Amino acid sequence: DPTQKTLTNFFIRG
Amino acid sequence: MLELRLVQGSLLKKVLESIKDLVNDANFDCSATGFSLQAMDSSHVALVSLLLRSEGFEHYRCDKNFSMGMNLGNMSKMLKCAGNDDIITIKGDDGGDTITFMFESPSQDKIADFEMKLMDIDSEHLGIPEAEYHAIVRMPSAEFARICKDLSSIGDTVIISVTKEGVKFSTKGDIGTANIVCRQNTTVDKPEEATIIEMQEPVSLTFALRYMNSFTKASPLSNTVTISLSSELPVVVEYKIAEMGYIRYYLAPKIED
Repeated sequence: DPTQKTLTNFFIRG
Repeated sequence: MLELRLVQGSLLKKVLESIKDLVNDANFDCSATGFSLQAMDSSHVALVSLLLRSEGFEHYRCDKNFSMGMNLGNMSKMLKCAGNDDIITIKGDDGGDTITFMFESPSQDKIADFEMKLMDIDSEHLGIPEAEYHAIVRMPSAEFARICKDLSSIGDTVIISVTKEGVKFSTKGDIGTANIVCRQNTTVDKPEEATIIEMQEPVSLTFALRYMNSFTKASPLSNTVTISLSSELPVVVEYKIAEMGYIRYYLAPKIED
């Protein structure tokens, strides 16, 4: 099954 | 100091109902631009971005940029005490530890004020880069809510695929599978009933239905919803708030490792 990614995988912190 | 007066107070009540189940605590940012919020859910899978522009308020005063940390469950409890036709005024101070909500009935014969305790919230702000989306679908918000609700009775995840045939929402679960295809349809009586698909290239992404269902709580804010998709990027589900701004939800996809 595909794995749930988090937004921090795509967007820059800060 | 912040002072804002919203004649259509029901709008703020609807905003709270559309975010309180996703995020427990959040900082509201006050600036000359408007009253805004960016917050992630506790698992960092979904993010909500809200903007209520200053021009949309009958009165808006913000002398200095500052944030107010609020428990959204508590804020919702307070706003539920406002009538749907009430005018809502919010007052707060930079560095203050409370915020005041004032509710005025339309005939001015009942005036209530509620003071809520603020909290310190150590929130993480994410920089959301400008993105070119492969496909943008605009459809009636009630239709999107219906699809998410129906599919979540069958499965836990939804695959959203956009091709030149239309947009397909698919799920599978223990009891079987479901596919719902919506084709572009602009021959409707009212523009808000149209389904419009702008596709640069086909895209297919998998998302948790639990979050999608939570986003559809914003449906009372707008007749239409815009879903922007790009391969390997979080989806953006946007509800425009007439004359005032928007509520945007970002949801990270599920990806095969």
